[in-house]
Amino acid sequence: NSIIGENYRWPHTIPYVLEDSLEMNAKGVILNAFERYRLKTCIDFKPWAGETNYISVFKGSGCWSSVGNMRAGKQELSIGQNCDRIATIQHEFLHALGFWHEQSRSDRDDYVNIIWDRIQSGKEHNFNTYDDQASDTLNVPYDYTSVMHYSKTAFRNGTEPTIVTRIPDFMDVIGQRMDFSDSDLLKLNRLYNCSSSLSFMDSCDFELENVCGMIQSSGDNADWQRVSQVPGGPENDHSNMGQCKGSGFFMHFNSSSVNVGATAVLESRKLYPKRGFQCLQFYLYNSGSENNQLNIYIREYSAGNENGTLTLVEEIKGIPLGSWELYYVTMKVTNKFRVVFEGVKGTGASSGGLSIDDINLSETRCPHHIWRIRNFTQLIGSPDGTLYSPPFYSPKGYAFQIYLNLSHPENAGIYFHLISGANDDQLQWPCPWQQATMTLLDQNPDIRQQMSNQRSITTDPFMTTDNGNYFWDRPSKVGQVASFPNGTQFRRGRGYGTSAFITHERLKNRDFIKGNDVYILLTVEDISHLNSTQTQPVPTPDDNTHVNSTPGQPVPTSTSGIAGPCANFKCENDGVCAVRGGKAECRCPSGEDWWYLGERCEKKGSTRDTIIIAVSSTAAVFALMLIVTLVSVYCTRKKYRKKATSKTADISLENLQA
Amino acid sequence: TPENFDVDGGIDQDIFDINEDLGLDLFEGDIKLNGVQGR
Repeated sequence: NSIIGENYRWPHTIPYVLEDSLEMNAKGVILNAFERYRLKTCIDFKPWAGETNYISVFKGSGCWSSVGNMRAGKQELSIGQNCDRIATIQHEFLHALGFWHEQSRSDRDDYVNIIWDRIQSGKEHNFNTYDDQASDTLNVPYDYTSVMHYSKTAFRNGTEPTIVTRIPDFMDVIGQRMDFSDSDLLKLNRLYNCSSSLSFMDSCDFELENVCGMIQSSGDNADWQRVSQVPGGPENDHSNMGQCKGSGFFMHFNSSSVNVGATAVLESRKLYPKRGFQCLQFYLYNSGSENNQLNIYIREYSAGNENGTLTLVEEIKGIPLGSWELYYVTMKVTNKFRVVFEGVKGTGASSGGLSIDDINLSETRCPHHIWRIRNFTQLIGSPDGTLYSPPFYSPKGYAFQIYLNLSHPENAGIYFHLISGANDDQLQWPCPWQQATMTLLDQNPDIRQQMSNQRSITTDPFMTTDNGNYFWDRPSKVGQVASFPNGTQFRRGRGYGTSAFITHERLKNRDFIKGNDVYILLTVEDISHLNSTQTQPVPTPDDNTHVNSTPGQPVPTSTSGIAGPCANFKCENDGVCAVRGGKAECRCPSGEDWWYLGERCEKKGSTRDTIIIAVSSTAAVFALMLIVTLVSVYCTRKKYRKKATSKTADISLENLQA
Repeated sequence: TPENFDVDGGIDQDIFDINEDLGLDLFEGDIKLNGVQGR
């Protein structure tokens, strides 16, 4: 549901400024939202470098945006208090990119009923529809799952819904604030003519016989087979979990038929990285020996190295038997490469082998930790539904634990706890500016269609509790005694999170629960660098921001104020030094009818001079033409006069003869 | 003091609820219109 008019479009890479007023957590979440745009669309974001139009994200009152590119230079987008949720930010940026709300489409009455007497008085205008002259649905059907759709409770004056979907099943779907829906992406990619995304590389669920262009290696003992079930397990693939007869394929290495140490190698097609860092995500099933192993290599091709260089990235050992397991592998490749999966038969009995399914590769950061929760369904709404994760360490060394509360009748809550850990004596306390991102994974086989539910919190070292302690001080000082399942005691700090992480309704939707397993992905990163002001822009060379100096005013010799090519480059007559293509050059001042020119603005020009030059050159040309004309007339006349006299002479001779 | 600190204060607020509670009267709850766009 987009605004009509090319003038409302942004360039594919949108300049932005994260203003100082933003909360730290909001800054981190905004950058995470940008990563979702880079993965699923062709929209990218870059720090403002002086372009004419840019989006200024600041902490205003509430969460709001304009619709489309206003071409007004600085365009504000407010991420105020409580707006620091990733889908809220995606929603506001979709407005900025030119999208209205879904239920204001011209055809919405075919799909929802608006219950007007349940709307707060004076708010009815928020439910207007707009004809297809004002907005364009881009030939995409009405989307109940859009992140731009009101929820059923929008602007209600009581407890009854203001929006009733004509298909009842969507009543608790409208108003989702998890991620882009498929149709959101279809519309955005249509509106901006997207042909590729920045960070998506490949996704494979092995449903097609071409197995995504993967190739078997010749230097191994066995091949991987594309099958839909294996007697020793798995009974079905991970993509469809046996729900679809005739489909549901995966790749299997039958280790029961080879010797210990035998290998089966499967290589991806050649891939071309852009960002230099990648995350590989896949599911692995072991129905063979518990000593079976999967090695992940990179075959990197550089100039003059046709066969590529094989580099071992990860050895996956101790693969649990009898269930699909999710794995992440971090990579750092800058040249053309293949991902190589090498199954190795381990010692011990082996009736089945190794199976792989639902591979996704993207140039994104992998989560730091995975918390797998088995037999999940029975925990929802149950008194037993209060779970603590195993302990994890952040990259900086902080120990933490996640608390998931499913016992509430409607909502699931999630909280982040610092706990006592081995590094505490070496760490800074209170814990400063560590952003914890907790993601409930939507296990859709294709990463581009995953609508994972994510919340982030950030440790504010200045936050205090009512008893005067620092909230994020070391757990051994402010925490409570707790015990791990094995009886080991430790200290747990207070939890920090939300009781409204996701509704149980939505939790049962999509692929959050698959094979009765749920995955919570965890990342804890240091965002203290976001505490500083975003670097000031240097005017971009292709930009039309002139620095017209008023004569007599002090003008910096370099607009960027940064030492560089302009440092020793002097411009005369108040010219301003600017850097274009790494070289210094002068931007000369100009006025109504005068200007300076020349490499250092050493020459002066004016309209009067130009006119004089033009007139005099015209006069000169005219005079020249006149002279040429006169001369040619004279010569012509002279020539004919000569001819005439010579003819008379000839005639007289003839007469004489005659 | 409660075991856990709830950043949402125990309620699940949508964008429009947050803006309404702040007394904002934006177009369709979260849109800042410019003069031209008057839908």
